[in-house]
Amino acid sequence: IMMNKMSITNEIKNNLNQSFFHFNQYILTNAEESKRLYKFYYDKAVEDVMALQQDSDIRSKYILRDLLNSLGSFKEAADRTIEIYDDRSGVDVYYDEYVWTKEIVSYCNTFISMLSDSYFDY
Amino acid sequence: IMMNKMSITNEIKNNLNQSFFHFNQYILTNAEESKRLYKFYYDKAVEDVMALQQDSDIRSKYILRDLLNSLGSFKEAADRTIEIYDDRSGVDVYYDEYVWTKEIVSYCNTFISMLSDSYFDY
Amino acid sequence: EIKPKIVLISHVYANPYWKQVRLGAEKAAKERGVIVDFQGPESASVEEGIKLIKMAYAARVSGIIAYVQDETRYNDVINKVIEGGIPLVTVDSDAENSKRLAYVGTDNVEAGRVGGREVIRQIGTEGKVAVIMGGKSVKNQIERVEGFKSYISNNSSIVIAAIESSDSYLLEAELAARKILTQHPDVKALFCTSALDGLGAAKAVKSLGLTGKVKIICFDDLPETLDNIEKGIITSTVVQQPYVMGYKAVNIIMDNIEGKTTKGLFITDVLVVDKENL
Amino acid sequence: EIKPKIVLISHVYANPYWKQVRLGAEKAAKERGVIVDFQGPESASVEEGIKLIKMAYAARVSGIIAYVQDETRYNDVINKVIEGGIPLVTVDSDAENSKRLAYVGTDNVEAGRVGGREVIRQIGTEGKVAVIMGGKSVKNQIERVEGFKSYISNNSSIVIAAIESSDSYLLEAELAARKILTQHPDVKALFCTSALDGLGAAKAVKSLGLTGKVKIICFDDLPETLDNIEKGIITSTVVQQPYVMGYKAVNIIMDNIEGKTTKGLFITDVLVVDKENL
Ligand SMILES: O[C@@H]1[C@@H](O)[C@H](O)OC[C@H]1O
Ligand SMILES: O[C@@H]1[C@@H](O)[C@H](O)OC[C@H]1O
Repeated sequence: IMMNKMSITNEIKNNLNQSFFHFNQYILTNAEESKRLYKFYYDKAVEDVMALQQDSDIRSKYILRDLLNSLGSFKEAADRTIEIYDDRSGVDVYYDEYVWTKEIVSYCNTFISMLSDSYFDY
Repeated sequence: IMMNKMSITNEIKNNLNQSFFHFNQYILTNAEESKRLYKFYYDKAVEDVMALQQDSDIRSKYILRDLLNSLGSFKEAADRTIEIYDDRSGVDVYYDEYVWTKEIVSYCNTFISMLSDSYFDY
Repeated sequence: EIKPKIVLISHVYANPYWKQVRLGAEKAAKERGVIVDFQGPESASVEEGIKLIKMAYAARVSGIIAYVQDETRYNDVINKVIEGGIPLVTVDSDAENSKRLAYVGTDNVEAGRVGGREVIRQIGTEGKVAVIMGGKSVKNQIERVEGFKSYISNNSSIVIAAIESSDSYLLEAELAARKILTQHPDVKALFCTSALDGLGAAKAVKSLGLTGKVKIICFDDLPETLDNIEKGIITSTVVQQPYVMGYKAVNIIMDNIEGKTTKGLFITDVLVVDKENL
Repeated sequence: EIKPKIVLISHVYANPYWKQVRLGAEKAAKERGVIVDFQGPESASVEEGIKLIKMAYAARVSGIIAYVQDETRYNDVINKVIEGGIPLVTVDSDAENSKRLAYVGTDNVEAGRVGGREVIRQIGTEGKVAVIMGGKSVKNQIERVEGFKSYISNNSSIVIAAIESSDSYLLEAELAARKILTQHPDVKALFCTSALDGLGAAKAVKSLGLTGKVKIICFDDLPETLDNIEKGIITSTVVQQPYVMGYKAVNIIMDNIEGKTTKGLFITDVLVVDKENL
């Protein structure tokens, strides 16, 4: 069962990184399919977190809460970036939100590592 | 069997960090037991790497070689620091070697993370 | 069910001074039904300190207690947190021009003056001294040195021969002390402005056979510092109240969460300890 | 059995220019019976670049091919590697005062002059231009701008109105271009000194409706760069030979491992490409 949790944790990482990749592609290429895939992979990451929350020790519950909230913050920042970008504003207008989106992704990945480590220690 | 490899990988990390902790203690407190424990945990980390080398895919073999060599570099730098320190030289003489030892520990930990990731991807 | 979480971000995770801040915070947390997540940079890195605040913000924690290394670079992120609706209190070192709700800690400029007074008490009004500070760009270190220089300048002819930084590490403090004592053999005292600086200076003074010849006036009451006072290697120390800082900061956060507007400055006192009143 | 390994450390891991350096290196590696481990910092960070060299050294790899961001900060680690017995060759950007065995790449000062000559060919000897460089502290970028300024100064009355940095990122290059074109609407050309700078400038020029009005002279022949030349958005580009750099660097390393003392400078040529000779 620990094996399963670590597999799901690894999937969260993959899904998040895919989501971010497609968000980035959308901003760089304006390809509508990229916008769709950014959301698709985000939703998958959130589903995986919720699956892990179903059966979790107390320490992992705290990490999962941080991770779920951070995924929410990523979605918020990415959506704001996209909104500004879709309004045809120049890079100077959406740049700060774009950078903040990237930073949140790195925080999510830190929480994912913490989650993975927590499964070892049990 | 993947589970076993990840457990051993996690043990390498623990053993290395213990080895470094005791090396650090020796430098800070001059406690002979700390010198003994630094070597003891180093040897355990090396044994674990060699155990993983016995049954390894090609990609992990490359990482294991980097890790084993880096553990050797850590041991070299730590021994040099201790030698200078044991000669009653001041901190100004052994400081650079001490810092280099710390840096190598962080590189070893990076290789350990790469090893762990490689087991997921298979 | 899991509890709301307050994140406490220290100067350097492993620095032993912060153990007391943590204990005080955890006590208050227990009383108020929350938990404290103690964090800190692995090294005295402004980037890492700011990153931890941002991570806590992105994770939408219930409150943040933050040390401030360099307030010019912390102000924006503190403001972002406050504007995003998360209460933030600074502790031990302040960003008074930010929108932080409150500061709990030492008046660091005044503490530097107290240290200056103590140096004069120990060595008189003439001679050379040197300073070891826990970071050249660190707010509370700069303030302590500022207060010290001001007091020394106004009340003596003491000359400051050197100012070195340890970045708040023990070995680096010893290194700095050895460098000073080698380059300035006529230095009569070392003024050490962060918790491990005094200990590093003590190691250097002792190993160079200068115990009693070079006085050490430092900060805080780590067990090893008190031990070195007992042995006559450290002369005296300016003791702060880290436990109270942690305890109060959590209470301020919780008051704000519960709708009570607790804001402002909460200054904790310092006390000089030497062999006499050990 | 696993093969000896040569580590190739690029400027920025994801920068598409480095794909060609990697392909050339891998071809030579295959011919010589070794493997290449392509690495690079996630961002244009000198600390990260140095760390990767140190990691490769600690791991006792068979050889290191290293890009040099800021040679004053790279010299010591390069010397440590050479003194430790591991062959190291610099590529694309040099540390000529270090103990590196060889440098394979463009003469960047000369390439800057080539760019200056091309700007004059495109806009004449009067008017304002601006520069977008891939990092203000990056060795080969500094050299290109130096050669460019020298040529412009000696052969025209052209004025450089601004020099901005993209840190070698595409969005940042577009941001820099927009900033320049907003602040200096009379700029006649943008000189862009790293592979993604020209593409960022192209996006800005196009989105501001300035295609054909502001000329872009840039570096390298990424597919998107050539495509923009075809469309008339980019005027011309200074094309380097990254594939040859990678190929030659591996061969120099292998020669040294096999006892042949291959050292020194191996300069690769540049060629200006525009719509005519596309
Ligand atoms: O800021 C802290 C300071 O108040 C104390 O004196 O030394 C340790 C530091 O981290
Ligand atoms: O150094 C590289 C440079 O030569 C090229 O022009 O742009 C990308 C850089 O990484």
